[in-house]
Amino acid sequence: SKKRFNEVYKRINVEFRALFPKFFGGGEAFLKLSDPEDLLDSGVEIIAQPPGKTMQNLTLLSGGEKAMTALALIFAIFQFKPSPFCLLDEVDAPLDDANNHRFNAHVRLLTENSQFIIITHNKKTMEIGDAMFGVTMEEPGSSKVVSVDFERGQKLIEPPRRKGA
Amino acid sequence: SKKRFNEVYKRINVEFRALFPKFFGGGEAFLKLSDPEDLLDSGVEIIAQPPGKTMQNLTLLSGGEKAMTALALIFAIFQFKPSPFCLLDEVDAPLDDANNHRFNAHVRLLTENSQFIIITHNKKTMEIGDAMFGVTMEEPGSSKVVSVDFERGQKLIEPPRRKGA
Amino acid sequence: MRLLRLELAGFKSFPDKVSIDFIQDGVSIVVGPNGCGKSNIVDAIRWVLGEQSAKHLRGAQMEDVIFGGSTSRPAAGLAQVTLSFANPEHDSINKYSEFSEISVTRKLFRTGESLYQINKTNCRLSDIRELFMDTGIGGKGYSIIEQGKIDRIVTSSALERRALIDEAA
Amino acid sequence: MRLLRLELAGFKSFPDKVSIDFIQDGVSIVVGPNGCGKSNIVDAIRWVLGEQSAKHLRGAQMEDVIFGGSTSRPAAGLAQVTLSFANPEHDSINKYSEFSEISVTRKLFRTGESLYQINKTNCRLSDIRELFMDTGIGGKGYSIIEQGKIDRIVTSSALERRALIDEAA
Ligand SMILES: Nc1ncnc2c1ncn2[C@@H]1O[C@H](COP(=O)(O)OP(=O)(O)OP(=O)(O)O)[C@@H](O)[C@H]1O
Ligand SMILES: Nc1ncnc2c1ncn2[C@@H]1O[C@H](COP(=O)(O)OP(=O)(O)OP(=O)(O)O)[C@@H](O)[C@H]1O
Ligand SMILES: [Mg+2]
Ligand SMILES: [Mg+2]
Repeated sequence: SKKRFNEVYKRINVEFRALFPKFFGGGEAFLKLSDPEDLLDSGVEIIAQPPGKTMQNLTLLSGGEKAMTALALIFAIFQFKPSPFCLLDEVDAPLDDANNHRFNAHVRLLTENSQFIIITHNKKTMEIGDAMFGVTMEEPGSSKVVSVDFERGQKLIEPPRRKGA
Repeated sequence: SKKRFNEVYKRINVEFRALFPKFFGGGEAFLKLSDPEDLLDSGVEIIAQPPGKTMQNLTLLSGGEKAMTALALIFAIFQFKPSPFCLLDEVDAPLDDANNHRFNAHVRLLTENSQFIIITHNKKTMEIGDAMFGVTMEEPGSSKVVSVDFERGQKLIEPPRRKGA
Repeated sequence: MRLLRLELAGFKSFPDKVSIDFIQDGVSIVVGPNGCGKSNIVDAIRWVLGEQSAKHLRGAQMEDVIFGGSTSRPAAGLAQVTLSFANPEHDSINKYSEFSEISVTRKLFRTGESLYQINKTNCRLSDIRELFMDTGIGGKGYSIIEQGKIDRIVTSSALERRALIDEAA
Repeated sequence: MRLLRLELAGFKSFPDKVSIDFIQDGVSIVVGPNGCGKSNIVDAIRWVLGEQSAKHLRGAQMEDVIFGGSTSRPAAGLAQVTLSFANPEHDSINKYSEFSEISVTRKLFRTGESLYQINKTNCRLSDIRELFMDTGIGGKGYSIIEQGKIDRIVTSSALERRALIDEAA
């Protein structure tokens, strides 16, 4: 219903406004309704302004800035209404070390209410894991899953140098 | 002209066929004309089969496999006709350590005929550099470029933890 | 609701039965070389929760999710995925409140026949959708971010973004 | 032809004049935190080589390439980029063979006026295109891969891929 959407939208906006400056070390961001008169069908815009920058078209944001803005919105929704689990496939690929650190720290906070499953190649992200699964194709073309302890996990990612490497 | 396209296409295909198995430690890949009867307008298809896998639709390839297949084709074209420079913006983001290593090794080979400019967050890729430039926004919102020696470069990527990190 | 385990057989690059027991609290990390099958696991979870578009599973037609063979194995005839949840406070909708564990299953035969099950009993896709309504899982949910799609929320249209907020409403 | 130096002023996030002298042989690495301006350098090179689409430069209109200001600086009125090449064997087309260095410049004023130059002399875009014909640079060239676009060659249409081969022909 209209009333319900408006309430949820407002609550998520509060969370997003609070989380963006945490992720960017300043600046501000918020959601805006494309058509506030029409709560039933209005779209939702994102306005984001990293610290020190003027308000610009979102398309001018960098790869890492777009990813952090998107993560801030997803995590804001989770803070309002945690889903049982969150599955993230290499979302840390565009992030620099500082942003990777912020992402990792915030995931740890959200594990109070949701299980996280994170696919990554990044060693710093692996460090926030409580368990680790390795997917291998020891038999080429056929996937298997092994559960690894942390130390072995490091070895798993360095597959034996195949000929031609 | 038709004759010229056909000759170039064949030569690039030879390079691509040779490079793909090097990048994948086996398997095979080649180019195919969509319409061999019409050399003037025919499209060019890619057929790629990583080692151990059956011939499948390219869309089923993984993120890293697609990136390595694309790099194999680009580098094959460079091997046929080196362009004065090659500018790559975070192409190593989807790669695991083994593929990153292969990519780095091949770039070094191609520097014989072309200058390479590589934007990356990956420390292993930085190691193949002969010079390093750091882009900073010490004044928020305004970019500057400093040339750094290798050791300092490492520091540059770890920006001072901003508040909120 | 807590995610317990994922079981797959004959799904994409997984010819043999594979079972992953997720830890109940905290973060599970999935690692492995390029092309080993990590994103196929994400596709398996989206498929069992009701994904209808082959293209969104990176295939041309839905049959592409059935193991297509390798140089050492024949193609499979069936793809099957089961996702099990613990139902600690029995907080699910009435129909399943007496079960402490709920599992959803999806099967696809090469013949084209497909079926859904909840706790091994055949059901319709709408039953599965109903089970996860209001949880943020499945459909346009905000709980699964596929590879390379993290900035879609920022670059998508305002209406698509609204659908995300609607899921939480 | 060897890339010598890139100079930009008032272009995207670069309000002040900045000059990058590339090393003549080998690999130049560019690093820096998210959002600091690395990909803007790629956009500067594609722009000076004749890029006509604002959307391909991640903007809405071409004016978006002019420095739009920051919390501590006013917006600029002009964006200008110059790319210089060494012309060792004087291997360029006849017109420029007596120069040991060739530079191409592009300027855009907020008024909308824009101009191209080769060695500081006004010219047309077609002159710049002619200069780089058959080198793989500019246009549909294979020498610049933008962020997030590496797998486009694999996912694009067969005709787009042909354009890449045509560049090398
Ligand atoms: N139906 C199928 N039968 C057999 N193999 C398949 C099938 N569908 C996909 N594959 C294989 O799965 C592989 C891709 O797996 P996936 O995308 O999960 O890799 P990944 O581990 O995510 O890799 P990356 O780190 O590069 O993202 C491809 O090599 C493809 O050939
Ligand atoms: N005309 C302009 N005026 C001022 N700033 C601009 C202009 N155009 C783009 N920017 C700024 O440039 C920044 C993006 O820079 P860029 O994409 O080069 O970052 P990057 O270094 O590549 O980062 P990443 O590592 O995340 O990819 C944005 O924050 C944007 O606000
Ligand atoms: Mg993947
Ligand atoms: Mg960038």
